[in-house]
Amino acid sequence: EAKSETSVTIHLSSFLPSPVCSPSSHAAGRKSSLEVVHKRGPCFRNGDEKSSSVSHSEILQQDQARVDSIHSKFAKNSGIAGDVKQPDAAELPANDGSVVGSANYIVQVGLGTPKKELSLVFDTGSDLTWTQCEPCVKACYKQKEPIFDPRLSTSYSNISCSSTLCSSLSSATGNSPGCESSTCIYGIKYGDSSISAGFFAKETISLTSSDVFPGFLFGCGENNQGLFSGAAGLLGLGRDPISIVSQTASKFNKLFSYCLPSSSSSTGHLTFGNGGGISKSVQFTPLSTISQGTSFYGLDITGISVGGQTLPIQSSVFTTAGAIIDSGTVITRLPPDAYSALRTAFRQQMSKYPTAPALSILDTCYDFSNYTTISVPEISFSFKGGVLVNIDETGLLYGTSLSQVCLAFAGNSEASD
Amino acid sequence: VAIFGNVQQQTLEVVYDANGGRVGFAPNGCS
Repeated sequence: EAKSETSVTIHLSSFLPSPVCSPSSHAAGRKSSLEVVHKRGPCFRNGDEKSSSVSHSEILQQDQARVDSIHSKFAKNSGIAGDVKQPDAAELPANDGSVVGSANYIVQVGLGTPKKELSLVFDTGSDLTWTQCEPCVKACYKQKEPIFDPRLSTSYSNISCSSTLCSSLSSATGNSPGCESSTCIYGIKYGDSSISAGFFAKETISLTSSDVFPGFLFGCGENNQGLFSGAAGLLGLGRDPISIVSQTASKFNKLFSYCLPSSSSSTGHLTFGNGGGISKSVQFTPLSTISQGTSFYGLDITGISVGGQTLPIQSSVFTTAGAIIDSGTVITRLPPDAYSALRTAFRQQMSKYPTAPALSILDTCYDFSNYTTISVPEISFSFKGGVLVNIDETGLLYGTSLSQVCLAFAGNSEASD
Repeated sequence: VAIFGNVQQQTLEVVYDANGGRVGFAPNGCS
């Protein structure tokens, strides 16, 4: 891809992912670093055959369920009656603060003694780490590796109901813990109605061979149902005391970084601590705490530019509801006025291309069937503190095929979302 | 809230420094 100051030329042959995995050596070269793969790409051979048939439209619907859940948490906690439909109640109360849905990226960690490798979805938008556990008393879905069996580990122990650790589940899961034979029971339900429930326990977790943490608190799931696509569970990277970020703070000082790969056929990394050195080109913006959602990582967006032109968006548009960064949400959601300005500018600069029907939540789509290269306006975000982030060309468009490629942004339905 | 999603985070180095109260971005984080 050639890049000018205001536009990006994309060779469409590179738009569709390769069926062959091309791993990066980046993770292997860094301390305390795990390889990140996309759960629907060739770098993750999962145990769920159905996952490969999930359509982009379904992925976007799952993504919207996740976003609805995040919004309903903020509406609920701020005392504002949200107009978001709550997920149907099944066996657990809906936890609208923890949402997995479309979370896409997977890392492999070791659990137990002896260590068993497990592929977990990593998610900065939730807190509790859990995995499926034998004997799967009620339900387990198919996963890539053998399901973890605590009976085969010498370092596993359950948490008792009377422990203060048990009551810490409430903030991490949104649900009060249960108690069975004096053993603490967790339950969590996600925005797409996926669930996990089971024993709240301690176990040794091995991030790498030199990063081993005994007594790590996690959920050992005996009832697991949902859209996890072969992953063994979830790695919660939120800000709650129960997240892996907080539980490993003594070593990593609540510092971690990641790079999500440019396609589902390449790999990235998740690195705890400074990994031997944070890039000198990193620009930092202050982390804001949103009172209604203290587990989330808050950001302050200050502006957006398209094709080198700053969009005419009043600052209040961004400050009304604030913003978060989330590794589990696929498509960036913007306040309605900000999205409207972005869409207008993008459409103007893309007017020479034939349009295509909308794709689920994406309403600005094009038919590039007759093109080998296209020129797309560069999109940049400004954050508080003068941080300017140019969105990579892989983050501008999202599509099913060359006949339906869409602007990869969407608007919230309300300015207060 | 607005949400900065994972499609737009691709290839960036995203640094979470919770104790330092900051989030950082750098280009070409995977290469």
